[in-house]
Amino acid sequence: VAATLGLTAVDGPALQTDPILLVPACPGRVRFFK
Amino acid sequence: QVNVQQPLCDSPEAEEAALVALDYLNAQHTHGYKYALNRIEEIKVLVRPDGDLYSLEIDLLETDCHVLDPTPVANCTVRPKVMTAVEGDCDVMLKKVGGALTVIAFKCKTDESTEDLCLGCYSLLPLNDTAGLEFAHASLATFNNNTVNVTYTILEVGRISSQLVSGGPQYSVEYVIVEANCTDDACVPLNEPLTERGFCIAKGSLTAHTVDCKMFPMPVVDANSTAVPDPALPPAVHVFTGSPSHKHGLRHHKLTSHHDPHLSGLLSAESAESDEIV
Repeated sequence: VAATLGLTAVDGPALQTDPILLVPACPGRVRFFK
Repeated sequence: QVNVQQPLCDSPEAEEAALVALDYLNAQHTHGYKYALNRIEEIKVLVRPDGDLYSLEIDLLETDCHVLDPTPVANCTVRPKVMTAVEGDCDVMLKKVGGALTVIAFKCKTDESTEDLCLGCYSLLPLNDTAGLEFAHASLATFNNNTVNVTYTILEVGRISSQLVSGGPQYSVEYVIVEANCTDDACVPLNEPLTERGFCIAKGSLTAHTVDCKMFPMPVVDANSTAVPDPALPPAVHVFTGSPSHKHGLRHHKLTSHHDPHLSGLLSAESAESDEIV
């Protein structure tokens, strides 16, 4: 897709803003109460 | 060198493993109540050629469905904190082979939450509390007086709690009943496949109380009209014959605490957390 659009892959700092990285892996959500 | 993956605790993969673990733990549990999943605390996956190993830590909460109640745990109500929540913390090891997850070991610790207790609230009593058991029998006598041709006896007491009010102690007791053959001396529970069982909640005092019993659906009968025994039916050794089957002072029923048949070392030993004999 990047090649088709003529984009350049960027690594390093750009990855640090990925919102997925802001989600804590564990523990998970509380379903009832703590 | 071990390849360890750490999926998100709320990922479908983690949820699938947690639900397999929950069903297994509830199936192992022969007394007390079913547990519901409250939170996935931790998950690690050890990728191995002979099948991935899942190390899972889950937080469970007690529901109001007795283990003999066939209601799916998804339809059971988790007891609120104010009713003194009972919580289970479990470490579970599962193995995934051919896409299917199987529990291979677990370790559970059961505790009750007392932080939200208040003046006038019900508080849990030991399952062998004399006055509480006396109230349970009084309420069952009331129930038996309103049944025709059948007499029930107590198979297991699930909870006893009391509340101090101005008129004296008020009890709230939950117990499982079973059809029984009664003489003047004692009642012997029937242990046949089609023996009727139910779950009762009684509230009030010795002299003024309400008792509400819900009978469990009968076991499935196959094409040859032979009743299929319910696997949840406890063995005869647990039957109640005038005194509670739990002679210790447990404040509540605990999850089966430990099962690590082949994997000592995979689960850290934290001592025997449960006194209940299963």
